[in-house]
Amino acid sequence: MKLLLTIVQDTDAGKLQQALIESGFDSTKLSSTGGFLRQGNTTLLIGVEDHQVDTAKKIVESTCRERTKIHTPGPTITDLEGMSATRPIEVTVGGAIIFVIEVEEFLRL
Amino acid sequence: MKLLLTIVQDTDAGKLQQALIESGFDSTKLSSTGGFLRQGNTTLLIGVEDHQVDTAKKIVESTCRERTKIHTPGPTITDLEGMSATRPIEVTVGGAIIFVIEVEEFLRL
Amino acid sequence: MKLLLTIVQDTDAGKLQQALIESGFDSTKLSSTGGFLRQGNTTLLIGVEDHQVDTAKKIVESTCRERTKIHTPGPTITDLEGMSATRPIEVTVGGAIIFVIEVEEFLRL
Ligand SMILES: Nc1ncnc2c1ncn2[C@@H]1O[C@@H]2COP(=O)(O)O[C@H]3[C@@H](O)[C@H](n4cnc5c(N)ncnc54)O[C@@H]3COP(=O)(O)O[C@H]2[C@H]1O
Ligand SMILES: Nc1ncnc2c1ncn2[C@@H]1O[C@@H]2COP(=O)(O)O[C@H]3[C@@H](O)[C@H](n4cnc5c(N)ncnc54)O[C@@H]3COP(=O)(O)O[C@H]2[C@H]1O
Ligand SMILES: Nc1ncnc2c1ncn2[C@@H]1O[C@@H]2COP(=O)(O)O[C@H]3[C@@H](O)[C@H](n4cnc5c(N)ncnc54)O[C@@H]3COP(=O)(O)O[C@H]2[C@H]1O
Repeated sequence: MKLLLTIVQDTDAGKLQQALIESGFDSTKLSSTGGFLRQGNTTLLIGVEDHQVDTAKKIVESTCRERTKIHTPGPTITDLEGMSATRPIEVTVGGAIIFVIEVEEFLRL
Repeated sequence: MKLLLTIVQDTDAGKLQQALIESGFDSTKLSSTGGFLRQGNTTLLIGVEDHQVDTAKKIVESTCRERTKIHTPGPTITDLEGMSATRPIEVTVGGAIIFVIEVEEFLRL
Repeated sequence: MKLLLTIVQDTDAGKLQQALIESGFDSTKLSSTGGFLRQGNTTLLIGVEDHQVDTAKKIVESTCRERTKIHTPGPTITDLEGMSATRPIEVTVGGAIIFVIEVEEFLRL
């Protein structure tokens, strides 16, 4: 078994979990926050049998969209003196980030 | 060392953490949501030495109960036309789900 | 790639994420609760290339401080009879706990 630790945007999380259920995949949702944008996102734990990893990846790929977000970097010390106000920048946030991790043993107790 | 990524029902989480402490096991709690029932559950991270994995499993097994929950599936498009209102179904939720993961290195900094 | 599952005190989490960004490391934050103190702490997911693991560890070590916290154990049954009220104890909470986990595959979809 593999654990797909999958980080997606909040807007895609519900659709993705629904698509997983329809294909017979279980998942668990954790609320999370991105390190760079400091905005909420979703981390899903998806345990899948080895032979189903490719199917699960395709489901993630087809439901999660790349988007552009506006990010206004926090003021640094120099900015607070008022002259160089930080300009908002466009940041592309990917569809999904997946860490595939080997599961040594899977138990239902 | 192994990381036991353990998903249990909210009602068992407190009891389980207490039983772990009494046996000298540390743990970290994450709030989570089940993919199918969309109800809150608890994901525990439990790092244990290799020779203690079986003891930790037994503690999880003795404190977490299987239960039956009533689940009313969300309306699908056809349901909203009013004819085939979704009937609640009984769903068995296991005592605990455990993913045993190998830890390459454990650090206390 | 390795996943550094890093548990730190809430007071250090912001500083650590900022220091990681400045060194080009991405991270994802999960809110968590310690099993013993039952107080909030922070679990960070930090995916790093193999050759950068030591650099990431040094960043964690330099931003997270060991602290002493006062912990008042919950009353046990005997305590509630009023005689042996639980005295607060001093507990040292480490700077950071890191589980280094092998990532079989890292995907940006
Ligand atoms: N220093 C920087 N300068 C300019 N742009 C930057 C940047 N760091 C990140 N970005 C961009 O900002 C997007 C959101 O990052 P955030 O950290 O909020 O949200 C991230 C983070 O929560 C997670 N993530 C990505 N890589 C990770 C890693 N190696 N370890 C842990 N979490 C990761 O996945 C989310 C989406 O990542 P994604 O790469 O698609 O999208 C990223 C990336 O395109
Ligand atoms: N398509 C379906 N049709 C009918 N019944 C279904 C179903 N999917 C799940 N169930 C049932 O519903 C219970 C609750 O699932 P839920 O996803 O909310 O909550 C799950 C989920 O959060 C987690 N989980 C289970 N398997 C997982 C996996 N492979 N990957 C990630 N999380 C998993 O553990 C919780 C308890 O799972 P458990 O198997 O004991 O209990 C499950 C299962 O008996
Ligand atoms: N039975 C006991 N008797 C006396 N003192 C005890 C104790 N159990 C823990 N402590 C002390 O209390 C501190 C906070 O533990 P807590 O479980 O709230 O918060 C923990 C927990 O969330 C996590 N953690 C530590 N070891 C872990 C493990 N093996 N598995 C999962 N999470 C762990 O890291 C946090 C910080 O741990 P750290 O070791 O630095 O600091 C610990 C430790 O010094």
